[in-house]
Amino acid sequence: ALIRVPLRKVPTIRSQLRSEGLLQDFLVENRPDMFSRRYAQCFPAGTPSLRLG
Amino acid sequence: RSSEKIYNFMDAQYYGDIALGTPEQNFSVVFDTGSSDLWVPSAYCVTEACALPKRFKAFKSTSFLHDGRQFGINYGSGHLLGVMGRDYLMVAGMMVKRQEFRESVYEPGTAFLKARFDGVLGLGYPALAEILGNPVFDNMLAQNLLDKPIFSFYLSRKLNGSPEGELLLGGTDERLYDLPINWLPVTAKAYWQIKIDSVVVQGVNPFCPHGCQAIVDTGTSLITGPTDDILDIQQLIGATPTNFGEFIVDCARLSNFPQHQHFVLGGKEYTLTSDQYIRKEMLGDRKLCFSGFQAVDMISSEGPLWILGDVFLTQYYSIFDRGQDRVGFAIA
Repeated sequence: ALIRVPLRKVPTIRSQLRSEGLLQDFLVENRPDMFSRRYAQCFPAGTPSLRLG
Repeated sequence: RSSEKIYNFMDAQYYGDIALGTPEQNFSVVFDTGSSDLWVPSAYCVTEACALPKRFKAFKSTSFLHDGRQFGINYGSGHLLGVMGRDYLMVAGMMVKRQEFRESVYEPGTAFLKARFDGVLGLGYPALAEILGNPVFDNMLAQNLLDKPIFSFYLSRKLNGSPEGELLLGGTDERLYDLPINWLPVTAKAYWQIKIDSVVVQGVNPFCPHGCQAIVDTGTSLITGPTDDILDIQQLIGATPTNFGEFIVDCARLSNFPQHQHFVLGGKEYTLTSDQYIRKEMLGDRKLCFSGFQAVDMISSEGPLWILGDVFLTQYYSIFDRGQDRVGFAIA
């Protein structure tokens, strides 16, 4: 009744994307809100929206 | 919430094996205390993201029961679609009958092509499940497959350690931790949510002075907290932001990091040394050192949530008790 499930530790998706230079593309695709905030800091209120997509 | 959950799997690093169907079809899944559903890619998935070798072939399982309901999860710029089914689930030789699970048939993006895992097996409370039916652990309990309504995690920090990690269903292994166990009551039964008394950095206690809420999440690798607090912590440890929302420190300074971070849980201090809260990663021949703290704003009805992920759980053996709705920690 005690079940042992072995777990393997492997590099994260983030590490793999970083090593292949794909991390930024992934974040733009999956966290547009994060990048929107960054753009919002770069462009003051009143400038046209640069929301992704 | 779904968006955050999927995004968080990019930091998952511990996987184990399960099998679904008759004959068995094998999958690697993240055993995730931060969600409550079981999902694997479907053989019917046609998008590039599903170009994985392991996909569930319902038509090859004689025990598969088609459910017919659909589910969808919005995230980022895309939408994950799937259908629900029911089949036998094998976990380390134990068979769970009539397990509801989700087959994803449309996954946008290609991130999961990079994953070493095929799906996710959630170990949270039923309230967190997005599909009807029992989560896996609830089914194990309902079918009297376990002696105790407990599961526990041992996560080793070393790659290729022995073992690299272990999930024990039905109890704990005292060889993997030092007594005593400090038990904390679950404050909201969805995530494994507990109360943090306070967070102390560099001997000062500007964080959670009156306590705050945290979830214990094996599906993410970092410790996360409200943006304002985490930015203050990064500043205190001298970490510099990258373009990707991460914070980096100079690896050469590691030996000079005198700071200890303390989480006070149930009146007991849980210490992380700099070697423990800094993640090291090789990029080509360069070593990068990242702060183990990350800003993620998660709001619950009890206030902002912190997440205690692998950075914390590699140091402390964690025990999840559904019988008494409590989480236990002991030195791993």
